[in-house]
Amino acid sequence: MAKCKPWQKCCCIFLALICAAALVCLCIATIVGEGCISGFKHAAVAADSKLCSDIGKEMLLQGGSAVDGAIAALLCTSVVNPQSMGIGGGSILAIRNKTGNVTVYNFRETVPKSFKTNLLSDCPKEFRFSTGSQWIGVPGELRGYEAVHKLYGKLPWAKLFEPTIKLARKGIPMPPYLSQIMSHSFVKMHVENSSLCEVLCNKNNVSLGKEEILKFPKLAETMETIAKQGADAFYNGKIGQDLIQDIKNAGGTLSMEDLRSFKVQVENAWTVPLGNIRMHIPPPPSGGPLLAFILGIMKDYPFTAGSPNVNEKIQMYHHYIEAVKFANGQKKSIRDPIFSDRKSANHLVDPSFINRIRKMISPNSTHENTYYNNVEPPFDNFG
Amino acid sequence: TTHVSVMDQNGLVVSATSTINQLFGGAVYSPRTGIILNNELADFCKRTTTLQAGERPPSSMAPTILESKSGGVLAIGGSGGSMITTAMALSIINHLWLGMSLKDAIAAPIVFVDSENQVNFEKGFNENVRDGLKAFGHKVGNWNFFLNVVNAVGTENGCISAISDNRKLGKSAGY
Repeated sequence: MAKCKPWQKCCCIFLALICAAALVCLCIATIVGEGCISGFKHAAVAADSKLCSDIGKEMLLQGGSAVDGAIAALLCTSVVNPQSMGIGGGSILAIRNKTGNVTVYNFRETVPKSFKTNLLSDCPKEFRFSTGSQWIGVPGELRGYEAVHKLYGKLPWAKLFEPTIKLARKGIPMPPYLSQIMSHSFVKMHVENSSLCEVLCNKNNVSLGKEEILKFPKLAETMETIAKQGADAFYNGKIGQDLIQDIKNAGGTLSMEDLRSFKVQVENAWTVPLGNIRMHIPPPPSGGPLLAFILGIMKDYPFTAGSPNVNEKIQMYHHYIEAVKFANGQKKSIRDPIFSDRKSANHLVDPSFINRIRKMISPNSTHENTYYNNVEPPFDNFG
Repeated sequence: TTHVSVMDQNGLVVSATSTINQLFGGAVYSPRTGIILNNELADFCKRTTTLQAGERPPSSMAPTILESKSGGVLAIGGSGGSMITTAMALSIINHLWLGMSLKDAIAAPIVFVDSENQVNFEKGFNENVRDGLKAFGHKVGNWNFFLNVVNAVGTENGCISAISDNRKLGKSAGY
């Protein structure tokens, strides 16, 4: 057999390497999703942590719907990021069904039947947390999950709770983001000087640090009951009674009647055209109309896709900042339409109003706050 | 606050924003149930009229779904209190009109216009652009808490792109 020349050997090695690289790419593509190297082929979840995105994905892989995935991921988030959300809170969901209709389920908290007289005089006069039981709204989270699960759920209700019950009971190493947040001295004090310390402090009453284990054994029990008995255990049963008792002990005013009468608000999304795009937003009192107002102003300015130069960027951000200044002046229009003028925010998506405001934006200068109707603005908050 | 975007293989899309309002709500823990309670009524601050039972406070939360004529869908939402609107608006502008990938659109540093109309630049924001904006007369604030987070799932080139914001150390999942 004739011997190969050195250059032929090099070519063979080079070809072999290309084949191997192609094979690796193919394997990755198959694992991640056929043909989608930088994304997924079938379904996906984007939550605030890998753990909760994975739990949502697991539900989808078991034949669950996007709603099952979302509920499971949210329940998980209540343990991984308890500073952000939980079953003591509320949500807004936009759901697009297979025919393209978008419905909004608003189960954000509501004002209880009885609340502290002159509550608003307790509002902070400077930028700080509002702590205490007087600020508690009627939690809507579980009624909302129940409503959307009845319509769109494919997996059994209890199944959605299983992974989170395990996490809450066994515990997890302090999640990196929570650990980062709790390392700030003012957050440490906030936790250590409140009833939160019962679950977020170690046995020395010091807030949990990086290497420690975060556990919610009582929450695991509560979730187990709700998984077995449904949301009624919270709104009509023992869990609700216990919760109300604790709130009363902390000086709050919530009652069983508040829990029993909580209703999920279901309505069509507002649909707003943005050129070739249709944007479906939640109606007031959500921030949807303000978002639509800003994008409505921006859509008719020219954009340089790709890599705009510095001057083009300055111009774009200037228009954007001006649009937001006008949006700040419109924040007062966002109110619960059931309890105020039903149309108080309609102008924010009205093209003639948007065009009028766009004409008020100067190309290279800005104005005093009164120009934007931004008088006595509310404090910002950081969620 | 947190946001979850989900797309399943049958075309159902969910954009969900959930909250207990401020950090750990009102810092009230229920020992009998293990539940941390919200402080949502604080969102009524600056209201001049009386609250009414059953009323919901105004919110920045805006779980949104966008669809293109060609059938593309994007479920997007954010957290970070007052910064939600800005974080979402700029992510949408970057993605839809500046042609950035969803990942880059969300990762790009933002400019936040606070309630006093001062502009605040996130770390990494282009300095030349910042100088240009200052020259237009915008007052610069000293906002320290860039807790803006956007999570989104969208169709991109026949695949599903799912992005969890790295600002909160998030990671998406799918198959």
